[in-house]
Amino acid sequence: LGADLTSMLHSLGIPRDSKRHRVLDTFQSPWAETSRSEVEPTFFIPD
Amino acid sequence: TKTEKYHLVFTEWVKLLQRVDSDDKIIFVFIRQLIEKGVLAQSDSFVEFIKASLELSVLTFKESDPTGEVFTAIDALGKLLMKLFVYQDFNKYSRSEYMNIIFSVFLLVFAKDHENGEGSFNERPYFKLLSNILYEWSILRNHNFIKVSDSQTRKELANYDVDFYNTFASYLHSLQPFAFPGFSFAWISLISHRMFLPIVLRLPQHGGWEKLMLLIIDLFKFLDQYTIKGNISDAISVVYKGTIRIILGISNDVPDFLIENHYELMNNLPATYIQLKNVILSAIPLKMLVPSPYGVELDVDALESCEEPPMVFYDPVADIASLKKPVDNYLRIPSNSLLKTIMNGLLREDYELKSGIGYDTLTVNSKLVRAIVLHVVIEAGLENGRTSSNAVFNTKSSYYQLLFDLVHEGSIELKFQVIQVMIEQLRYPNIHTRWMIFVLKNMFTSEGWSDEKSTVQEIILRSIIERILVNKPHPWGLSVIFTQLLRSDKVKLLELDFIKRVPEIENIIKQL
Amino acid sequence: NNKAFQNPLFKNELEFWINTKKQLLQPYKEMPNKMVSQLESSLLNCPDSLDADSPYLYQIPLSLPHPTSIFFPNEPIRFVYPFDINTPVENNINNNDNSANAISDTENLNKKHYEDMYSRTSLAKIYTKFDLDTLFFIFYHYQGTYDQFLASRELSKNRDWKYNKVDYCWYYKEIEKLPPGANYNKDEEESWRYFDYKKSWLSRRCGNDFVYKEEDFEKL
Repeated sequence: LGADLTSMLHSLGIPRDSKRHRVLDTFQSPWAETSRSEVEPTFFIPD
Repeated sequence: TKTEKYHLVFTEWVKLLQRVDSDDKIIFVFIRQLIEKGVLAQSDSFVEFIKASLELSVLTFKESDPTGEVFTAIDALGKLLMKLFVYQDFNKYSRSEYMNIIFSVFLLVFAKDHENGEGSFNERPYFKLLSNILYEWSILRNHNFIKVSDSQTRKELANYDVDFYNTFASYLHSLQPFAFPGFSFAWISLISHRMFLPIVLRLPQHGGWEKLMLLIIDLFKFLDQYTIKGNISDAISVVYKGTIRIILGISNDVPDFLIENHYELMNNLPATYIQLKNVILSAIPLKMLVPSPYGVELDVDALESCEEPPMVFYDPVADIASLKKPVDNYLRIPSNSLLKTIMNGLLREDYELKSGIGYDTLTVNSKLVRAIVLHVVIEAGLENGRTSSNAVFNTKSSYYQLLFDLVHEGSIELKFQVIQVMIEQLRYPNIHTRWMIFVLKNMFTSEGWSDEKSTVQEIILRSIIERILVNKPHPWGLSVIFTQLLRSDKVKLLELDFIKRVPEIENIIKQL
Repeated sequence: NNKAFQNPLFKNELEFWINTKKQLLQPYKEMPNKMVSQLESSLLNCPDSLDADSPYLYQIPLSLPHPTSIFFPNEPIRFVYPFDINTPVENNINNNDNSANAISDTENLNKKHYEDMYSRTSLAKIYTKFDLDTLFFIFYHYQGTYDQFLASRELSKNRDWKYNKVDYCWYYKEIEKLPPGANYNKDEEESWRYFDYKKSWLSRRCGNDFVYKEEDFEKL
């Protein structure tokens, strides 16, 4: 029967109603349990 | 020994990086000296140096206090490899060869440690090094390599970008869980790495899609192999959880990848993974607004989006092989002999063991069935665009006829396989979904089944219900057809024998 | 006897790599004990988000290192902002009625909240609460870091400051609405401010001779 994915979507930061935004660029790890800290995404600093 | 000398040089590098910024002039001088003083002059010495450095870094990790800095040497190695990538002259060999040498050395040192480690193998330093390489490259490539001052080098690096990711992906493919189970969780973390996955998904002209599909299929095959009914290990459950989370991320960010590759994904997805199947097939293009599938006034035929054919990255025609001619000929002019040829071609030479819901073996080539059904659907969609919907939304059309005949003439197993694959085509609003709703509804109410009407209806309904019963999401087209069947006056679901025979199902239908 | 196995560079390792190819061609139907324990060991050692984070290499220290409590960690903290604490934007969406929350956030409601891939990270959310002073401090003293990036993002996208790449100063355009009256030809007046990081560490008004030249400013 699968599982209720609400909490998984929530932990991914995927909203249901408000505007969609990218999640893979700040993806911490495939599992919520190993995603307890945020990771540094790509960023650009002009010279 | 030579190895000890390499260790000394590498240790100097590690220490240097702890004292100065990595863009400091001293760093450049150190690297130039590495080359000029012969440490890296020949490819042999280069290989030996990298090997020694990697082995030392891994050893340092294993011996470090786990509460302190364990990755100092690994971090330094990653930085060194990328500095060399940028600063070298590349007269003797190309950047591509350089990368292959590095990854090959990595692979061999890694393989020996994994197989021979006798319990001391730890995936983390290897993961860290690959993660660092991804990090270094993503910094370098930012804003089209604008930080690289030399314009010639900048051009070369920009040209190499797609190759970089495809090379990385190729080596990841070698590191897959079947080959190195001790690296499985690190591997899954790498294919979904924030500096790999979203970039590969968006490379120009889908340049990374083929290799990415290879990796995802590696994962699916691994899951398929070890998803044993009634006995799924905790480790495999965790792998599954990570997989569905990654696919959800892709569905959110780049749904087109799942949409255009759904065929290959379905070919390799374990048969009992219904929710994951739904997640993949529920993907909707980014800017599309989708009307509620439950709306009483929903008219699928009136939707503009339902005129559009979905993109397909991998043409199933390639998989139809020897049956392409009979199928295409049948679509031109249906005939019994062509049908017989096609049906014979769908039989396997030997049993395939396949863990399904209610079955454990297949005698029918399910992949070939999928290829043919999708091919017919694609052709129907094209015909709709070329001529008119009357040519295609017509139970007398050869497109409908072929699918009908396969279900009519086929064994129960073939009926089931064909219908399963047809129901996979119920996705977001598009011409394939719309046509498939037409086909399935007509098949459900058709009087042309002779004494098999009930069987066909049961299989159609079973295939729909097993996808609808699981937790969300559900593909739009699937919800549409089920809603229409529930509401239809023509179809009185509760009066069907096979529904009445199973009280649990009868109750569900009653409630819905 | 294959030549590859004679190569002294690889011969020790090659056989281990070759052996793994067997499993790719013909995977075990049931996991043998060795494989089970390897898989479990992999699960146990599973890399976490800290492992996947950017390598922590040398960073130029602040010019005046300040003592911190021994209880403060040396590594930067990357915690996860609790999702159930809404940002003012999310409060705005959820509280369309005149509830207490909406009223207390009036100050924040007037602030911009630029949306991009960084918006939902804890750090970016925290930076929306920083004073200008703090943002400038981070900008000038943590050069080349993600922190500097976030500070300039906050200054540029949410606070409307512009960065001058010639004098390395941040500038702000103030628009003052003039009261309707006979003495003025216009209904608003523009004046510019800049942040003086070199001397006074204050924001100062630009002189009347200041001319805004677009090409001098960084397009962020």
